[in-house]
Amino acid sequence: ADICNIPGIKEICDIINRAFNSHLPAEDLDKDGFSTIKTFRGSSWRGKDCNDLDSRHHPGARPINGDVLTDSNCNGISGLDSETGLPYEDLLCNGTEPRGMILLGDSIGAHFHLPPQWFEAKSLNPSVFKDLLFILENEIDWPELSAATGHMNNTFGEVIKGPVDSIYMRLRERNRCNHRDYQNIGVNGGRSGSMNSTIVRSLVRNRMSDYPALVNIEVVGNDVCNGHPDTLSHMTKPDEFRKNMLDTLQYLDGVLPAGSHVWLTGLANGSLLYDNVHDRIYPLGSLRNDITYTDFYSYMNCLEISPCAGWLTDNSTLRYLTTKRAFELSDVLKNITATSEYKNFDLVYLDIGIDEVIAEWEANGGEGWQLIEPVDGFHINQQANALAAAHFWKQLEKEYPDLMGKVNPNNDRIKELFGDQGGY
Amino acid sequence: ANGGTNCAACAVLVGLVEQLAQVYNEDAVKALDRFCSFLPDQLQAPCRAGAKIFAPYIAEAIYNKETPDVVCHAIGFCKVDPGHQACHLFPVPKGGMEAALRRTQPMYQEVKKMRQQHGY
Repeated sequence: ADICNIPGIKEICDIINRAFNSHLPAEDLDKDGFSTIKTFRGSSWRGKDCNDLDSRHHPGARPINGDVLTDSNCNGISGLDSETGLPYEDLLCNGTEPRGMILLGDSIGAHFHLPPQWFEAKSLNPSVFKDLLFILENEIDWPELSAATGHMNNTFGEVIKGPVDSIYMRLRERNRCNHRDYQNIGVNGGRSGSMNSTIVRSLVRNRMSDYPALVNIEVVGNDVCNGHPDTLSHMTKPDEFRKNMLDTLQYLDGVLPAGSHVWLTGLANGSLLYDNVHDRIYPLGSLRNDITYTDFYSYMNCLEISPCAGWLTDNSTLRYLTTKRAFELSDVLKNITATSEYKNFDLVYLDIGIDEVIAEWEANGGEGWQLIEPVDGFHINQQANALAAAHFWKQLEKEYPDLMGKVNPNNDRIKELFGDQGGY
Repeated sequence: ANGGTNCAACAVLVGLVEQLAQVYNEDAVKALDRFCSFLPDQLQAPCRAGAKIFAPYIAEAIYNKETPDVVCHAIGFCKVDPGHQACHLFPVPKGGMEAALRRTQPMYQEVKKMRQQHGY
């Protein structure tokens, strides 16, 4: 018997399914892909809808009639300049090359984080569970603080610590007309196959009526990560990976506005996870110092629930072979970038660069384990997300400055006139 | 295998309850209630409903110095599938896992009967 077939429960199940399976907002009256609530794939994930009764009004839209009467693209800029008689959108945004930031990816992109306080008896108290429902409704991800689409100050300091920096925040700083134009379509467990079948299809962009976008496709581990004991035989093969990615890119060419940019991120070197934490104490063992990450990894492998049996293991040969396959898949991405052309976007490739981020952190006196998620031992933490954003930005600035668009000379005027532009 | 995520969730929860009991110097029934009281209002009732069923067994096993892994076998969330070894997150109990699982067989049978009676 399926509990979701019970009348009354069915409607609730439909809402949850829509959000969790299609990666679209559960509450979205005009069905434009943007929502007024934060969770269930709402404004934590995509810019907040400023008019949920009109699908033409959403973040990233080109302004309708100069947004004289309404703020159709929700960037907080609307109205008429009394001196010139021109719409502010025309005056302050025209010719500044606005663009949105869209992430298509996995749990690294969505920023998976389980609070370590939940696993430490001494830290347990009502305040660490205060945001439990919010956290569950956001699939235990923190897109609002992520490297790609982070957009707010960290007000969750009790359960997630560290600074916030993101590509979106920097794009917005560069051009305040980009306000609210972000989409985080990161999905826990996302890999090239699900990218092509569902994730990319949850992207919302109208080729004709929306601005171009900077799209980052990042599936940095799950094609080589699984929990099977014979993990190697369940990894994606290079030819299959190539086909998935080419199909994804072809789909994108059909939906992205002309002038967009797509940036592919290479797979991670997950060996660094074990290298940095294996002999450290796991949060649940903090009271008696009796559980290490190696114990935790072995336990997950024993139950066959490890997110990555190939990297989260004390078997160095297996870790090596997993990294080898990851590098082979990254080579596929480099090859696609070098050999493919698309009508509506240009394509670039960047390494994920976590190794460099850790090396830089260590050069400044830090230690590698301080950048790894304490509970799962598989993701990068808040501090590393912020550092990764800065690292990527530096790389883009150096190698592909066109992707970032112009600096809007009207930023100060926008701040003066429109303040925080409606916030988030 | 061996109970998968249900087993892991049980081991973490029982481990926390056992540690809370030590931190606050109280028995496991009170520690489990303390844990439920930390949760948001909407989740306290389901937490207490689960606690009502399993707390006596958890408390007895913890009182007998069984590890959280062994407790979770005893209350049926973890198992040993054919061809597998028993999994453990916490240090192996004195005398080994197999001996501990044999020791808690009566409790396992009792919980199994209780689960069947309640249709779990």
